Amino acid sequence: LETFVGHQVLRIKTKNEEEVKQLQLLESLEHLGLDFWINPSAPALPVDVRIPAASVQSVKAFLESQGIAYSILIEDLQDVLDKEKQDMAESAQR
Amino acid sequence: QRSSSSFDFGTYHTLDDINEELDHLASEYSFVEKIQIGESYEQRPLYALKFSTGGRNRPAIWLDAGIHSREWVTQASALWIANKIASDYGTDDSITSLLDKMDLFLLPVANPDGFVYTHTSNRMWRKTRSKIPGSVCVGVDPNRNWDAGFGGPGASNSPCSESYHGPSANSEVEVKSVVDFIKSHGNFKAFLTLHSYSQLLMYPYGYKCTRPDDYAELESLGRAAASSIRSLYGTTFQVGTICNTIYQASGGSIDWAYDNGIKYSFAFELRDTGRYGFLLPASQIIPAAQETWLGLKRIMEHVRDKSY
Repeated sequence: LETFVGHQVLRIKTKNEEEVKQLQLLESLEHLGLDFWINPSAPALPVDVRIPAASVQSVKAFLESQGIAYSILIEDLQDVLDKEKQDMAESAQR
Repeated sequence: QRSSSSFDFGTYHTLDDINEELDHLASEYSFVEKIQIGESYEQRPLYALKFSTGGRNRPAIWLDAGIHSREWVTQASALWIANKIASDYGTDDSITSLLDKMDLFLLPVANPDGFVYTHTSNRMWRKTRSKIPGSVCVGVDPNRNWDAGFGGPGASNSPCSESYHGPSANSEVEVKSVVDFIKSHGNFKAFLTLHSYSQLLMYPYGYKCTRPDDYAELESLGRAAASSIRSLYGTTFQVGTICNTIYQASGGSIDWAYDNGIKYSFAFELRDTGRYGFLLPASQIIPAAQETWLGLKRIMEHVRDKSY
């Protein structure tokens, strides 16, 4: 079973086309293992991306070095998954 | 004698439990039938519910959910909606007049292999589970695999990508089964698909950024449906073409449906806005389904009244 310990989901807000292009570049870097929940497309739209634990620091460093604003939507994905699993087990028991 | 169901629509279920509930709905209501429209890559049956009160090859509405397997609230909502339609026929004027004139086909788990995989191996799995020759990566994004601008912008040619379009249009048997079914039926008037994430209601096009011929009608109907959705819990849906609302994406189902003559083609993106991702708490399943149903009903009423 694949676990998601330490995976974070970031919401990235771009200001202009240049920043969108930077994110599209990031998207093409397969070794980072990014899972875009909303892909970079236009400056007005936010970008949501799930980042594996091993890539969190490098992605944040990249965003900060480019001055691209972001916030953390999900701090640790596995915590949310565990909660879901627990809810399902309780429902099944009921 | 009617059997009683202990199915809890307010929680998430496995594929086996969902299929059992489809059997139950079909046995409970004489106008509901469980039909198989094909088989997935891993040979799981693709079951749809057919709601039909009679007539032969009546004009029909298509509704599917769960083509992206991790979007669990869509499969769950589809079941609640199926039960709502079945139980309200005969008492609710709108549903009764709809089903007296049209048939409805509902596919609650459009990607069963992916759905089982989200339960057993990887909760975040989105694609099919087909093996790609020459690649270590598995699966195709089934909403980039339709014959509508296939392989164009907004789809990846890398098998390892979450939005991989596949080796060719309709390469995924889950997609081809729906395509074959809709073509052989020949009388679908609406194609509605449920996705989840970020609260959008979209119509064609996604593979190109131009307006469809029926832009004015689709925009106005989309806004009316979004207003119905908002009326229940205040949830705001953004309305527009796929390209303008989210991003250019080729090979999508509603573009295929529209280009094949099904005018009323809409994709819903249900809750959530991001705080829970695809892990929307079970307590929000029924509210999501209820508000979605109001939007769907608004569109279905329009389809019923504006025959073409």
